[in-house]
This record gives sequence, structure tokens and C-alpha cells, in this order.
Amino acid sequence: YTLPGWRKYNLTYRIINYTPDMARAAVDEAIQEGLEVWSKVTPLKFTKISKGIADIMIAFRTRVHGRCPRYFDGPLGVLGHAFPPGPGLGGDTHFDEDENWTKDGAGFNLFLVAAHEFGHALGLSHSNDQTALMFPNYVSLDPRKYPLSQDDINGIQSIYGLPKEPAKPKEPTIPHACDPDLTFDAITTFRREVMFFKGRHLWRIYYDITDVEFELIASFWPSLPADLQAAYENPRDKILVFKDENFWMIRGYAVLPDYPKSIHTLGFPGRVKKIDAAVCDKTTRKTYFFVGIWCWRFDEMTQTMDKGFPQRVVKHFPGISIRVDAAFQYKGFFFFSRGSKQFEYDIKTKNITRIMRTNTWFQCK
Amino acid sequence: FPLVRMTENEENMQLAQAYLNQFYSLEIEGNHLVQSKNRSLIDDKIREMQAFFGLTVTGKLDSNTLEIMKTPRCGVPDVGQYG
Repeated sequence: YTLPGWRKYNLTYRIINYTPDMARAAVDEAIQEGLEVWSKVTPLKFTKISKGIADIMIAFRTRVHGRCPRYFDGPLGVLGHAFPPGPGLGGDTHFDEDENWTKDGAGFNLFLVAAHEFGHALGLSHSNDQTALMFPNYVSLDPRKYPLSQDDINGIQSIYGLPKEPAKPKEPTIPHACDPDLTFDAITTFRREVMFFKGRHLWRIYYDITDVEFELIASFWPSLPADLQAAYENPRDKILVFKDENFWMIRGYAVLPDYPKSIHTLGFPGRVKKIDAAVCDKTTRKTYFFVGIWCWRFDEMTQTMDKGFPQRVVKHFPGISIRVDAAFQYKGFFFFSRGSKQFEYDIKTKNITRIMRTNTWFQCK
Repeated sequence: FPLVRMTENEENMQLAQAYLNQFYSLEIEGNHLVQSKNRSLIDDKIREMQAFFGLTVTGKLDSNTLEIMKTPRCGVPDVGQYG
């Protein structure tokens, strides 16, 4: 049973509020994966927005709620509902906050219920095929398995058609250490090492040892994404790595549980969407974050952003009037890299002491 | 006097009517009829629901039918009212 669907393939969604039952990142993941179930078999694309009106507005509500003509009934019973494509309430999806939402088999798996409700938000009605995701009753399937039955796929493809042919994936390029134009995504110290991140790889050098190791990031931290954007070592023997609005904390070779977290938990305003570079001054235990032409300073001891920031980078580091790709501290100096150039900076006298190529660390001839 | 407790049957019928109201448009079609508890309409709706879920179509509120009605589920109506 299908209705006319959305008249466009690119749809937006917004999570208006979060259930306290799950970590915020777990809710984001369950919703994203619930939508991907359908984008895998259609030309549909879903983009998350954090303000304004999205096509699919998602909320956790109880009992009678707002303008919604349907109501919830406390624990068990009705778990969620959604509205067919259209303006206003169309596409909106509500989950009953009186349920126990989980990301595994206990309680009600948010991913499974979300994927079902998004079927409605895209134009599918209930199916009487007991193996279908669009069957109305909750069935505790293995959330790791792909949940759509052929009945579901036939239904959604009868509205939107088949997925567009994906463009042939570009072969991932392998960066070369002595490429004169080499740039870095992020650089950090790590105990007695320095790590240079680039795409899916990293180089490691050890203090005063000439050899250079070249590894896949995933060989240390499989859960980390490629193309990181910033990294630094904090005073507690941990590394923090950043990508878009997320950051991960690493101790040794383990990514700590409950990560990624949002960079906004560090005190960045909502308008900041990514971090370009970060470096922690071991002496003052203050971490500088670089975003475009601005820098913030974070007090590692109080875990708060210092007042009076952001400041323009060039104001706080005279001479550094560039956008910073990566930064790290080595033997007391800050090193800012931008493109294939690197600036050695004396933070006491506040001036550039040397300008080098970014890959001078790799003993290139 | 102690309140007369609803018999289990009455409770089950009340649950069934709420379920059929919500998911099989009993109330809309029944309108004022539901006030007079028109059994045949309720039996029809039970049959419709049993057919949808692949149960034995009896029009009677048997244990299998009740069990399905008590299973946590989606709040969108099953057929007809979606839209």
C-alpha cells in the first residue's frame, strides 16, 4: 500500500529532541541508519539539519502531544507513528518517550522502529507480510542484519524507483612522504612520537630517531574515520582527534567508549561546524583551537573555554596570518603548517623563527 | 458498595474496541452506531483485522487475536485511514 511520495530525492531531517534512554550519538546513529535502510534501495538522499523546518521532523513525545492528531499511550502499546509525505506534519515522525529505547536487543530497538516509521514518512502503509519491516507489530530482529524484505523493497521502489548508479569509486590515493606538495590533515605528538595524519594513513616519527613509519589509521583505531581535521595530545596522556562536529578521545591504542562526542560539548558555539587544527601548550596546559581565521583557547585543567576568545589568529600569534591546516608543539616550539609550508613559532617571543617545508620531518633528500 | 469489577471479557472487549477504533476505523464507520454496540460491525472489523494478520478469520475475540492486539506496535492505522 503506497501513496504518492515526495516529489524530490534529496530530503532533510531534524532531530528535535533526544531520548534520555540512549547516548545522543547513539540516537543520531540509529536515526541515520534507519534512513539509510531506504536510501540504499532508492535514489533518496537524507541530510541532517539542526535548525529550521526539515522534511522529516523527528521527536520523542508522550501521550497527547502538540498539534499531532494521534496520541501515545504510555509504556508498550503504540511505540511510534509517522505521517505520509507532504507539507506541515507530512513526513514527521514521533516516538513514544514512555518506551525504553535501546540500541541493542533489550527494550525497543530505536533503529528498527525508526526504519519502520520512516517507511510511512516516505509513503508506505502497513504490509500484512509478516517478514516485512512494514508489518505493524514490533518484531525484535537482529539490528545488525539488513531489515528490508522484498515486499518492502518492491513497495518503496514502486514510489521512487531504483537507486542511481553510484559513480565508480575513485581508487584511494596513497600519499607520498616526499611529495613536495604534501599537506597534512592533522598533526599531534603522542608521548615520545609525532603523528602526521593524511587521508586514511598516518606517518609516525620518534624523538631524535630518523626512521619514519607509514601506517593505516585503521590499523590502530579501526573505528576512526579517514580525513581527520585536527588532533592534539592533552596533559592526561590522551589524544583528541576531530572531524566535522565530532571528536574522539584516545588513550594508548583504544578509542574511549561513549565517543564520538559533539565539539559543542567543549564550548564551541553552534555555528562552528569543524576544527582546522589544535595544539596544547604543555607549559600552560592551554589548548589552542584554530577555526578559519579565528582561534579559541581551552583550559585543560578546568575543562572550559577561556574568556575573551575567539580571537583572530594573527592577533594572538603575530605573523601567522594564514588559515592553519595542522599544528603541534615540539621541543617548546609551535609548528603551524599550511599547505606545503610550515612555520616554527616561538610562543614566548611571539614570532616566527623558521619557515620550512611541511615534510622536513621525513628526511627527504 | 464495592465497585463491580469489569469481567475479563468486558476488559478484553474494551481493549479490542480501542484497538479497532485506532487501527481499523471502527469509530469512524460506526459513528453513532458504536454507542449501541452494534456487534456485527465489531465482528466485521475483527474479521478484517484477523485477515490482515493472517489469523483464522472467525470474527470472534479469540486468544490469538487478543495476543496480537496486545503486542507493541506502530500507531499508524493498518489500512484505509493511512493518508
